[in-house]
Amino acid sequence: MFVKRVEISNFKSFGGTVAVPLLPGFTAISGPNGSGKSNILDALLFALGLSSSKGMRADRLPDLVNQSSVGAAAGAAAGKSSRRSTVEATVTVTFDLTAEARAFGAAIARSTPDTPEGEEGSASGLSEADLGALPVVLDDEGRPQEELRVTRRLRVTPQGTYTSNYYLDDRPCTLTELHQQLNRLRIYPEGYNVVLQGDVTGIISMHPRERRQIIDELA
Amino acid sequence: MFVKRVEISNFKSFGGTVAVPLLPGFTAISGPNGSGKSNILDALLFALGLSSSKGMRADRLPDLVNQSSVGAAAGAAAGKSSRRSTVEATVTVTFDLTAEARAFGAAIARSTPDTPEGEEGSASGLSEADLGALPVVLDDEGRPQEELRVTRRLRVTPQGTYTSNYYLDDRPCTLTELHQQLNRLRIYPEGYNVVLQGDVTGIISMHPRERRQIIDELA
Amino acid sequence: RQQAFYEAYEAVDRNFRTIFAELSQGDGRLHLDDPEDPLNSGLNLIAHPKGKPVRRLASMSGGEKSLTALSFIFALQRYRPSPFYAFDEVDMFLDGANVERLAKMVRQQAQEAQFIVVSLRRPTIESADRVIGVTQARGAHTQVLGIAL
Amino acid sequence: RQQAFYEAYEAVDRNFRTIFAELSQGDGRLHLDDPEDPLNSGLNLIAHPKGKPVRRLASMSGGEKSLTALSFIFALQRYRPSPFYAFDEVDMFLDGANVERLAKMVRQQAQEAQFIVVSLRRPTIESADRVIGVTQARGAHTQVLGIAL
Ligand SMILES: Nc1ncnc2c1ncn2[C@@H]1O[C@H](COP(=O)(O)OP(=O)(O)OP(=O)(O)O)[C@@H](O)[C@H]1O
Ligand SMILES: Nc1ncnc2c1ncn2[C@@H]1O[C@H](COP(=O)(O)OP(=O)(O)OP(=O)(O)O)[C@@H](O)[C@H]1O
Ligand SMILES: [Mg+2]
Ligand SMILES: [Mg+2]
Repeated sequence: MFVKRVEISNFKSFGGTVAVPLLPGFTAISGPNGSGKSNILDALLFALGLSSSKGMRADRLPDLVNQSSVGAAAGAAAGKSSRRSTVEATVTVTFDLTAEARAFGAAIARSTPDTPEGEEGSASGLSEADLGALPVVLDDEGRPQEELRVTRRLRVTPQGTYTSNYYLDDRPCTLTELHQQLNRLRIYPEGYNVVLQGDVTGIISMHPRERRQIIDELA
Repeated sequence: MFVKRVEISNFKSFGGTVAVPLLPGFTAISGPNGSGKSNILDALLFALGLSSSKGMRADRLPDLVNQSSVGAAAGAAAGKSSRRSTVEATVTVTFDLTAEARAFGAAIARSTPDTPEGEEGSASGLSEADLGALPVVLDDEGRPQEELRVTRRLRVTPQGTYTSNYYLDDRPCTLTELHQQLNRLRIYPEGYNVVLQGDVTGIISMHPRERRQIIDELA
Repeated sequence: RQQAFYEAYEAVDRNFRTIFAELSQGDGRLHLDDPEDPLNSGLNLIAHPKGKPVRRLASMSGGEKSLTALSFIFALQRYRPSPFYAFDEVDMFLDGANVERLAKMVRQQAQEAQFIVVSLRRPTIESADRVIGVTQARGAHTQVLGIAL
Repeated sequence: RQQAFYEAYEAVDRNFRTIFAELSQGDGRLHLDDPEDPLNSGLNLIAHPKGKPVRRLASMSGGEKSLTALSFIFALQRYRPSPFYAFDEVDMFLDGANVERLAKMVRQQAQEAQFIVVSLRRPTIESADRVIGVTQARGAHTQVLGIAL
């Protein structure tokens, strides 16, 4: 599996909607200071619920909504909300699961040799444990999905109150449900697969016990 | 004034004695990772008493003595002192004060117009306050020095106890006396003229009150 | 359960030794403070960059710390892969030769997982399969352009 | 005494505005939380890099933070000079264009004070009056070679 697209709307330095297309393998992101490179990674973490606001360099979630006009920002810097209407920031991360879907289909075909011709993809030949171990996402009919979309929407009212909602394939879900789904795809909040700017030597300065816990969580 | 030489003996990655010659203006220091660039700055801070052992990336002062043999280091990593004899690390920083000495001489000449021919450099025409404000170092005869040497010697016994001694022009002095002399030359422990590796954004993440105190100390 | 820990520990240790040797041309390994009681023990990284004697982690240079930390992350990856890795300027401390070595290793590891790497360093950018260029005209919003390599 | 503070504060503020504009091509200034009670107040840095709206300091990018911090240090220097400055890899977050601008400013400030700058970045090294090369053969001690430019 791989991330095939990150769509960023009104989040941090992204006004309007920007689609960042991605492919498997090695993608580099570069550009001048302050252009928005780290913000792309923040968007990814934001959508997957993998980070606190501090982890995205924001004091509070409302700071993550794009503040592109000088007036709005001056109001924000002075500590009062200067918005006239409710604003929202949305990020959608789309995972490509084609390989997983095919592997699953092949596993099913191998494990159900007696299935009559024309009847495909029933999970009957595999146990719950097998299913749990395979990184696959099944739709309501039990068929493997070739794609999974995770969306997070942050709404901020003119008074400054805010709500944050998660969606899996456009259906609302809780953060816990999202993380359970991500765990099945081997994505974890403490996964050490994301290293933010300035943090690379963090593993060196952490306490030895904390470092050992990384192995615990893997085992 | 400027630093004209840093002589480093048996300190961190410097075995034997290495003299680093310096000049006024803009000097760059470069080389591969781990070669000893940051250690040169640590040596400067060490000699001038401007940093704690942590500020030089050492847990304790004895870690600063060069440990060049695998045997000694293995012993050290295991926590016991494996040294057979007392070892020492020494750093000498030499300041060039030629410009200050000449400015002082000129100031004296201007302020003592009745001094008979042949009689130079007496501080009689200037008040104590004037002398305190000028960045100059006077020798025992009241003449301005063209050079000032600051030395620090760290001795570590086989048992692991250690002593650290400071010298101004080879005469023992206390850390307080050294700092008073350095203050007169406008060198302060909290001077913000030294930015260590990884610290450049520290001014941004510090507490606003701490930042204001920087201005307090300047005023 | 202690068994499960040892299995993970030894696999990561084996990986770390190989990867660290390749990245830093030195020797490194994991080390448990208390091998008898691993679930309460601390985990240390013993690193000899380039044939130097073992030194405490804290006294290593910026570049050496980066290589050691990245070797550990790659060692974890080989044991328990994540589907994607997102690195933001992890090459910032590295000298030219080490950036090249790291870029080569990311290329290798990218056969097994997706790597999204923010970097300002030429050897890293040149080793990628493609570059996403990010710009922001004066005061305007972030714009993104894809550049195939 | 409050008078002394204001004198220093206003001088550093004036310097900061000029220097920040030159380094980042944006606008910046100092700001006191409580101008009436400066000796208990916090000191903030207001920075608009490149015409962007003011943003909290924490949300600035790595490169923007570096330029802001360095502008502040240079602003202090112009008010109360130190005889020497020692910078260790302060350009590590900067993109190519910003490294050039910083190197140019260090050259300028180096007419007034001695600058000893550790760097791995070519524009910085090429702007110096001289380079001290530092090497360490496998496991051996640090050696130092001077290279005039
Ligand atoms: N809510 C927001 N609205 C508008 N702009 C924002 C918001 N939050 C952050 N920014 C802007 O985003 C920019 C930082 O972007 P980012 O950290 O991604 O830069 P970068 O490309 O990683 O730069 P560097 O190379 O210096 O690390 C800053 O200029 C900041 O002002
Ligand atoms: N007491 C000591 N004895 C011998 N070597 C030491 C001692 N203390 C530190 N070192 C060595 O000094 C080296 C680090 O040097 P330094 O931090 O100056 O490197 P650097 O040139 O700044 O590298 P980088 O570019 O990665 O920052 C390390 O390899 C470390 O092992
Ligand atoms: Mg960044
Ligand atoms: Mg260094």
